[in-house]
Amino acid sequence: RERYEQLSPSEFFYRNREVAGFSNPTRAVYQAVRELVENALDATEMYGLLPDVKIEVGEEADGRVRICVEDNGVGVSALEVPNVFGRVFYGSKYVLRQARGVFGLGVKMAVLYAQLTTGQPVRIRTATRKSPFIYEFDVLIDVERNLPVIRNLRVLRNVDGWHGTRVELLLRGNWQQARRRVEEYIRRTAMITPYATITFRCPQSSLTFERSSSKLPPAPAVGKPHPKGVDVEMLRRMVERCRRGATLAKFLSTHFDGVGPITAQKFCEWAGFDPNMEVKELRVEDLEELAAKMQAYGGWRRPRPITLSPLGEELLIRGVKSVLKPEFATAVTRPPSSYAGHPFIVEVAIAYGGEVPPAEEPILYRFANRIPLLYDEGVDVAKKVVRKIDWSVYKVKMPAPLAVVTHICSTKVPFKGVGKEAVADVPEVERELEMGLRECARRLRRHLSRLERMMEVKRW
Amino acid sequence: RERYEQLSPSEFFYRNREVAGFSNPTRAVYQAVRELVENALDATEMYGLLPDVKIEVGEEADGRVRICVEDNGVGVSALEVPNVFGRVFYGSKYVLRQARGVFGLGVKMAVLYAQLTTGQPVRIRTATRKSPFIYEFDVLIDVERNLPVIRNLRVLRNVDGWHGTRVELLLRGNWQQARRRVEEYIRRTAMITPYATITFRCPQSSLTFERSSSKLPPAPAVGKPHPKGVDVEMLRRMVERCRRGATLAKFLSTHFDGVGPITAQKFCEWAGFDPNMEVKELRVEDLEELAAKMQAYGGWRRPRPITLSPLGEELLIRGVKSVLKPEFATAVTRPPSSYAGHPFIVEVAIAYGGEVPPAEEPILYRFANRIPLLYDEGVDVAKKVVRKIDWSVYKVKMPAPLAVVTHICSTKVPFKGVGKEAVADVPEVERELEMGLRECARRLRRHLSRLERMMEVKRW
Ligand SMILES: Nc1ncnc2c1ncn2[C@@H]1O[C@H](COP(=O)(O)OP(=O)(O)OP(=O)(O)O)[C@@H](O)[C@H]1O
Ligand SMILES: Nc1ncnc2c1ncn2[C@@H]1O[C@H](COP(=O)(O)OP(=O)(O)OP(=O)(O)O)[C@@H](O)[C@H]1O
Ligand SMILES: [Mg+2]
Ligand SMILES: [Mg+2]
Repeated sequence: RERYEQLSPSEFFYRNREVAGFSNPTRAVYQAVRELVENALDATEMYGLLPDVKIEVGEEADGRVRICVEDNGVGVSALEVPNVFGRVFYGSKYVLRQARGVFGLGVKMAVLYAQLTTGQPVRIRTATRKSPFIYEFDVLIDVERNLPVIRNLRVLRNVDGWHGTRVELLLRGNWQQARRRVEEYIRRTAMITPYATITFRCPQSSLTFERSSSKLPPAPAVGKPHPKGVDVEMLRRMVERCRRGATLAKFLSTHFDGVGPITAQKFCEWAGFDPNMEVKELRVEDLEELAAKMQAYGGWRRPRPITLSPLGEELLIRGVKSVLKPEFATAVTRPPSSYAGHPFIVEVAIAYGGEVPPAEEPILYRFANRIPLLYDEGVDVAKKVVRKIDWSVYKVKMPAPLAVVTHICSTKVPFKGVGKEAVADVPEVERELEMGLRECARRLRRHLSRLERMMEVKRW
Repeated sequence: RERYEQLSPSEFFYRNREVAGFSNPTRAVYQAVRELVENALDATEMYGLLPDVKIEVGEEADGRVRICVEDNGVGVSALEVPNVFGRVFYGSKYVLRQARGVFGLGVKMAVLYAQLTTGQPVRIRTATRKSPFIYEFDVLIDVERNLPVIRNLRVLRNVDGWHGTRVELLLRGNWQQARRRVEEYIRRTAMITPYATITFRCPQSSLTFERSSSKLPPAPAVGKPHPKGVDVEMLRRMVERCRRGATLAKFLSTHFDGVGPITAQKFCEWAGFDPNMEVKELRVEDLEELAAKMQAYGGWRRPRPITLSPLGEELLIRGVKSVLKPEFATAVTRPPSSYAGHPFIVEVAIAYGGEVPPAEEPILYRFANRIPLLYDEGVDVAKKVVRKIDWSVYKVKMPAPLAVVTHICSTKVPFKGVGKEAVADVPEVERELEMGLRECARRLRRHLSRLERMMEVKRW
């Protein structure tokens, strides 16, 4: 008598689109734009290409909003276009490496929102590098089955050797309200991507951020999991895929980041496991014990940051100066740290005076994996840390012209939700943010003391 | 060269378990308990059964935590047990009716967390009403394929005519830290379910809340969607399932809440559609226009609250008095309202003096669909509303012994995330909360004025 139902992933997010940030007609427009822009930047900078990203928003009759984002990235192979744009939980970023994308959901949410407000497909135009053809597809999502539906496939000769992707959506939303947020999002993105040329056009305004640097930060590499982040399911799968005869020590030293034969031996002795045992003989209870001991062992090498790509202090200061135009700016890139086996790096910058507007609290600009976060400041770990600081200790008296910029990059930023707006207060991350912020605050204090002394000298 | 991957829903939540509230070993224990308790209460009160819920937490050797929740509810049919406990996005609450459950994900997250920390299956014991048998299953989740795996199925004779469900998990987590939160969660649940008998046992403590009322609130009924909440995908599916020959007016009056033949006619005239047209002849662009006009039309009847089950002022005051022991308490149940076609009712209570501890800000107890919300107060709409109020206007001077209780019930509570901890600030909900809170505050002011006058009389 009880009626049970199975929902496909697309059906689930169709019904619960607000948990992915599509909570109202204003926020949905903002989210659609950002999902496309984040994909465009990933598709360029992660492949050694200096990004050229064009964003166009048009207002049509009857409240329709046309959103178009084009990039000069790696493009999407024709065979993959349907799933990439039309199947929830499909993507190429499910590996251990810092990227803006992480869920395999973003562009599908934008396609879904357009489809449920206008019924219109997303229009894709794409070519991979050196492809002799450019492909144009219209894609709809069969929501109940989480499958792509292709319309109007066209193949054109790629005479100019173009490569990249152009994504065009037609949706209904509140562009009037969303515009300011979208402009701010683009402005802040440009602040930390000086190697990208970003142009934005809409009926009311137009912004152009020309590339001010041709130096692309080195792309991060894919890494292996760190032993501190294991769980029983992960071990069970890894062991299942091992060949017969593999020893426990060999298993550990081949599957995990920073574990060599010697470390594997030492761990086994500490944990009370025989390093030469056949790893496939471990039973479930042994895997549980192994996981717990791997999490607890203090002798692992720290996660290596080869999977990360921090902005660096120079880039951060330059971005802060160009956008906020302060009288004083400083930045700190903390050494690599980790939580639950995930490496992360925290970067903090402070801007003071000049054109920074005075306020009762410091103005906070938050970034994570190079994405500007504009919503949910109230539950973000960066806000929590900024509130902890007693600024009078650093000679700053409120109201003050003070801005704080935070950037967290990780193979897994602890986002609180799939809408990627706030970062959870993981203790290790909180601690790193505080250390970075206090270091910047000390430098500000030295600067303000110096100013004070200069003022006194003048008076004599 | 680019490697793409498809994740199953269980694989997605295995990798991103923090977005479902399983963000650390303390929070995970709390979340596992609450997912089981919310299912137990739904399985009883929504079927006219006075709930008896037993919660037991045990600490085993090596940091294992055993969580066991048993109810006297409707049970789960043997054929459904595997999917119900072992398949993400499977459930019976995907209908338009107020319930604690909404995502078809909760118990699977708890099963998943146990499985990834200990490798152990969830142990289920269940019998439906009048079932001659009791079924015992051990269920694991094949995470990569989102399929249940059954171990140890046992069938026993149901000699005592028992009905209900017992769910037992073995996981690793921080019970020491989680205990206080779990106790508070149970205490607040008991505050608003006086018709339930809830017992809680753990190594350190034991709580018993005996039923103080045998009057079960009427269960809500399943409703039809309201025209204000339509979208193009919804219309497209409804039209597809219509039989040939159905007119637009007939379509509207049969598929939507509160739309009769006359209202359907009036709407069609206003919207410029022919009420007698064959609804299956609408093309995608017509559906888009129809959806937009249905959202915009001001002549619909308000959503009927048959799908809702508010607590009521009497129950709310009694619960507040028994738990907070104030000197003064009052409650308001606002009239039904709606947002995006979803009916909702806001209820607010204030408790003052007595054993309410004085504080700089009112202590806020938030509830949604009868679930206590303990985390993420910083982004919850109820907190936003409480902060807006200037309490001095109501003769309350901080610090003050003031507590505020809010309850939002809806066919779709606008939760910010699948972990169900904070409610988004939807304007209609925010407005109702403010109206309810100010009404309670005015009553408090009258009470405080009366006290003032009594004090003055005494001085004479
Ligand atoms: N502009 C683009 N150029 C090249 N590839 C793209 C582009 N946009 C999307 N893709 C591909 O499509 C995949 C799916 O994109 P989608 O936005 O849904 O998920 P994601 O970016 O991987 O993660 P997230 O959900 O966090 O955004 C990406 O992983 C990428 O491989
Ligand atoms: N104790 C129980 N007694 C009877 N049925 C249950 C019980 N627990 C779970 N179920 C059934 O299993 C389904 C799935 O439960 P699950 O917690 O995963 O999802 P849900 O409660 O529907 O939604 P949510 O994810 O919001 O909790 C429920 O819809 C219900 O039909
Ligand atoms: Mg993306
Ligand atoms: Mg549930």
